[in-house]
Amino acid sequence: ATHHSPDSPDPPCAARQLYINFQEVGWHNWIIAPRGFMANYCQGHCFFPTATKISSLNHAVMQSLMHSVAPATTPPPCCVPVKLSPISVLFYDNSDNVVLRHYEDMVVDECGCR
Amino acid sequence: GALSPQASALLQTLGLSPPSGPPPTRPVPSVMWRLFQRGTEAAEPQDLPQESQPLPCHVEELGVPGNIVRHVLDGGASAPPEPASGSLCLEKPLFFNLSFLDLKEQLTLVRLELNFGAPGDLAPDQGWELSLAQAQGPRLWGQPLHWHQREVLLSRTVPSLRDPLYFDMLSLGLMGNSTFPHNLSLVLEVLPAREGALPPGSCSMLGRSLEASLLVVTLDPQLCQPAPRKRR
Repeated sequence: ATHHSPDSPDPPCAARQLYINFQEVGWHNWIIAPRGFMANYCQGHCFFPTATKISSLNHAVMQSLMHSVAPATTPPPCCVPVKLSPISVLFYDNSDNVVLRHYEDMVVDECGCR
Repeated sequence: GALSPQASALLQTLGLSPPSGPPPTRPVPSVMWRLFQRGTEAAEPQDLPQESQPLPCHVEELGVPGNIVRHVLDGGASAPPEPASGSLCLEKPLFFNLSFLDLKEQLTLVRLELNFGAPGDLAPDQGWELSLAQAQGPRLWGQPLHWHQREVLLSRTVPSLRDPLYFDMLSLGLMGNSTFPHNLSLVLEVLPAREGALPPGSCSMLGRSLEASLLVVTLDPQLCQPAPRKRR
């Protein structure tokens, strides 16, 4: 994963890189392909007015505005995945069958404030 | 070794079970590689126009709904075929272990593939009659095959055994959602379509070169998320 040091006080909400390596979790013997995949994750703040520029719901923009004027009463919106992609995994099962499974929503393509 | 609770929870969420032994050495069938590559390409829908984006939970190449494809080898492949009775050239039991089928999965394709290994000069213009029967009931060990109760499912005449042959088992009404068999026992009979002497030893070679496999496609609705609502 690429960590974003807090050099800028409020890095905006965005997708950060996270690569899951099946070898590192010890699954490389029975997962035939892929060797790993870019899962990514969301990190960053949804402060006003930045939240207006990120693919946010209208409500999230309102909430970020409320947070900016009364932080003690309203928390900022959350930085979450808003667009995801599937992956396919090829592996052996315990009966030596070769299995292909399709998993929806495994890769974060885009983050937004909600 | 022992799995951490986190790994166990993750595997369970993905519907996977940890391997129970050393990795198998069987080669990955080309059809599975092809489906995997198609699935991987289709997973990049961003750069596709909306109307040609792949349907979620659909196996495009096979034209059926599904999100789990399994390639199952004949469990009796290593057993030599028994002496064929009468004018049969080959009488081969086929056995498929389907205990992996989960009730929450819907069967959408069960395709039997018979690959005789393109037996070169085995009477190329011979023509063959194939018959597929379901073996029923327990079989006493040592009892000759033809004593085994069987129900003929289909018969087909093919010009040659050069190319792989495919049989849609679901269309035979053999399996439906409510009748999930834990295994599938079949008997394949092969005999020449025309009289005439076959090269000596060709039938036993046919039995040895036969590779039978099942391609089983199922749909687990729980893994299919509804399409995200458009933002108002």
